[in-house]
Amino acid sequence: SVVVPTDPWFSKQWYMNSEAQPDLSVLQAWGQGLSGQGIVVSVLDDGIEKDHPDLWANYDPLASYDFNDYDPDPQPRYTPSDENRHGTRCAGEVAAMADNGFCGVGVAFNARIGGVRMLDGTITDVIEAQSLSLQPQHIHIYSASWGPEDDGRTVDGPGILTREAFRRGVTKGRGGLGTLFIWASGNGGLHYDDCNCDGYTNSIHTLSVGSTTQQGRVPWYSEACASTLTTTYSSGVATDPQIVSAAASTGSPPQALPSQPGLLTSLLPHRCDLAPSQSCFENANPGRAQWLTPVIPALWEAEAGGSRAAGGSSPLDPPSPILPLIYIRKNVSACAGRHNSIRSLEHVQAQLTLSYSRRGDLEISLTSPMGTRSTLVAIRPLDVSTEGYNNWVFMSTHFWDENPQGVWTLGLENKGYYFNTGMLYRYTLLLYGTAEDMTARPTGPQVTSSACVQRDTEGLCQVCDGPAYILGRLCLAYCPPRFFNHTRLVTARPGHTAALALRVCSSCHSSCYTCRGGSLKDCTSCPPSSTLDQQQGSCVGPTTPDSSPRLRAAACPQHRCPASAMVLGLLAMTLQGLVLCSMSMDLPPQTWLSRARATPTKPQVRLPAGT
Amino acid sequence: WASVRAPIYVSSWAVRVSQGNREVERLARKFGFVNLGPIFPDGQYFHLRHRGVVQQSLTPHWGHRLHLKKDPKVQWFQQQTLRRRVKR
Repeated sequence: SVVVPTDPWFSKQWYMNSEAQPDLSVLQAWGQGLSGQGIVVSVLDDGIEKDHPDLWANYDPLASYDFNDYDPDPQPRYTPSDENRHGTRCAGEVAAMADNGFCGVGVAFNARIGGVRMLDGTITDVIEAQSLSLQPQHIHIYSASWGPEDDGRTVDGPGILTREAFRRGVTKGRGGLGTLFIWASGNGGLHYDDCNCDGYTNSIHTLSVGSTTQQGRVPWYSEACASTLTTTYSSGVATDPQIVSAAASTGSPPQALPSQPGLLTSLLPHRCDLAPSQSCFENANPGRAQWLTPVIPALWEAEAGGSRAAGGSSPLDPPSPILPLIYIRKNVSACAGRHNSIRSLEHVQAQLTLSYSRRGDLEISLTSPMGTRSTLVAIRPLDVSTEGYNNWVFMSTHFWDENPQGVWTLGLENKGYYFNTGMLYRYTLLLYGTAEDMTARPTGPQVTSSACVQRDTEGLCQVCDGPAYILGRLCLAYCPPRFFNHTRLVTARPGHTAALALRVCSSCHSSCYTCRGGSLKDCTSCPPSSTLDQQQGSCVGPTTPDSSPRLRAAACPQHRCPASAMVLGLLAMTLQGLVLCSMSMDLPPQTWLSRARATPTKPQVRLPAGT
Repeated sequence: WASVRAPIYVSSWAVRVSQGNREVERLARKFGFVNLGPIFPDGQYFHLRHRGVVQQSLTPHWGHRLHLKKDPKVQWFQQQTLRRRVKR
């Protein structure tokens, strides 16, 4: 059954009531009971009104705090101009109550919602770190719609403690599943800002959310951003349909908050123990089934050990002058041939140290071996800084699912004053991805629309209502790599005559990539570092310490251990010597380092495209 | 790197003292800080404020910098600076 709230403004909430195309299938999801139940969200802003008619029932005091001056009542202190209502509006769009006859409704109207008051006072590294570390085992999602100034001339990011807070959240939050940090990408459209100059938005630890109007136009305030992971409906100019702010002290003003629908989207399915790829979002018209899948972005998978990282760094000796247009090409093998090679990219980071006479005139781009060009930062006419970039990390999600092996091209182009000069001191390319062979994925819908119709006490699925295979809590149209499908007979239960035949996905042997059975000799294809012995049906290759299902920190052979290589690399840089490690046999030794992390610890599950 | 604007130092510090709160209390009494408690749940990083230091300054406080640097129990410290953040 479809649930349609009876709130006065729901008809105006076009992004939820199926008016918008593509339709986000919110009503269908509600019909399945997915409304944020069990999820706790904290809005890091200027506090939220806990007695608001839209919020009081969902307010969570454990997810609320005032870090500026430890006020026991962290509600916003409204100024005459109603300035401090930013947080309340955010909270309302997330979890405003349904059917209460007031304003509209939040997409996750059953989620718990709290508000941290931190923007209305002195903000320091400590304040940010504390806000992002509030109750990490109780709060699932932290939502932030703030950041460095979007003035088109700032390059700023999280401090030491805030970065530590991100790292701890990702690795220890939510009982080890990883806290989700959702970040509204910049609002500096008018100033030609680029959110790759915002260290929060382009952090590997945050889910950066862009904006689009109902017609799919880029709103005036939205800024270019290669690191955006997903995009959400938002308000545009006055003539565009606006987002209804479901909770505000003065009625229901149609003001826009760019991150909200995206945040809402991420709230609904809350089976958080699996980490799907971003490709869950690629489907322009997400069907009902998509709501069944967890929407935790793949980068958590990376952090949980399900993905890999490879990378390389190269101090230049001597530093290379930046001519009006230079291209630096490097052949990258991404640990090819090793047991943790990357075959399918997710995030790509380029870390640069350079000086330039007018920073904003330098456009930096990165082109992948498959020819995808991503503008890491475009011209920023207002950025007149002479300080260049110091180890600044630019991120791109544009190479998702591509094979990283081949020639990468870093482009530096002067798009401003002809007499600009600069030096490139160091560049590092970090590749995040998985070992999955994307070309081996079957085409067509991967996750069937059938939902799990029967679960056991642990929430694991017992019966799917369609031709699907059970894998943990999911119903899948096919079993992913590392699993094979088979039918398991379950003895008849009391009161049932016939035994039940369950179609399930079971694990292959850890040495196989794909298999037809669970034994060592049932392999049908192997991971990149080993080869298939057709006779034996088993994978032959270097035995790796990681082949056991436990997580190992260093995947590369010891003498190439990434951490030590990186330290060596840094030493080399300081001593102006050559980098001692090399990433691939066919590379000149000083080019790239190899840094790879663990192979998956648990069976690698990744929801294929179209899920 | 922050952009061209000079940092504005405030009257609080972040310190890392692995021995925990008791040691931080000793440190606070010794140098006149107020212990505002742990920054992270694991209690290794602490937030200190000094009422004798001006709330905002263009220069860091060298005296307390020296104190904290010389104290053997302090593994790391950082005087806090104002961070310019805007709502989106």
